[in-house]
Amino acid sequence: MNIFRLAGDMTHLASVLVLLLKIHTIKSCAGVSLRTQELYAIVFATRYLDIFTSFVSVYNTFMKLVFLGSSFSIVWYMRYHKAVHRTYDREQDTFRHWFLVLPCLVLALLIHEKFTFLEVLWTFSLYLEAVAILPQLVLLQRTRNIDNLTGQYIFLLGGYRGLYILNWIYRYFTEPHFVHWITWIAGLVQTLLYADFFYYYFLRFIGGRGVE
Amino acid sequence: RPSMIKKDEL
Repeated sequence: MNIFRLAGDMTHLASVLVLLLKIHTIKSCAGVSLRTQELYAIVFATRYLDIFTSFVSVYNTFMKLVFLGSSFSIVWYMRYHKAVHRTYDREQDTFRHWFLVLPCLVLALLIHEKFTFLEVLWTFSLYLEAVAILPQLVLLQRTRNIDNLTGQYIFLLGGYRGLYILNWIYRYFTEPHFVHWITWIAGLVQTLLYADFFYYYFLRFIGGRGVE
Repeated sequence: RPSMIKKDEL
């Protein structure tokens, strides 16, 4: 564990907590894409399949449970909670996210480190996470203005993988044989997809106004 | 092989 990875995990945790805070306290998911949340639930479900078979550390297992629990409960809130469900913008959240799942699965079957069930699904989760934010970014452009909490959520979610890239650079130079091209390229693509959001975020958010 | 290293990242 290094400071970059810890910062990345805390940023990721913060993004999830901000979203849960928004949905649970003000009972609203306005501006939040259910499709992105569903993709993230699939990402964690396919990435943490080894949660009971390979123990790394208490921290690792705890964080996996937090990410699994929060992503599925956010989907549940947005789909079934009567008050929250009413604030979901169904008409605008129309990105065909299932069109993202299949190509990622095919790519994982073609490009992976080992051809085993767990490894292919784990690789699939990396590819899917790289594009999972697309429905949310499309919704963001359609709804123009979003509230601060949603803006913070997207900012933290985009930032965590950027911190992971610093972690990979650090580990590459400090650990022999630490080479994971698939993880690195997927992580880079994922972070680059946030580039224009970050641009507007810094323009607007830091200026004290909402993200437009 | 590097991939034998446990997946210690989230």
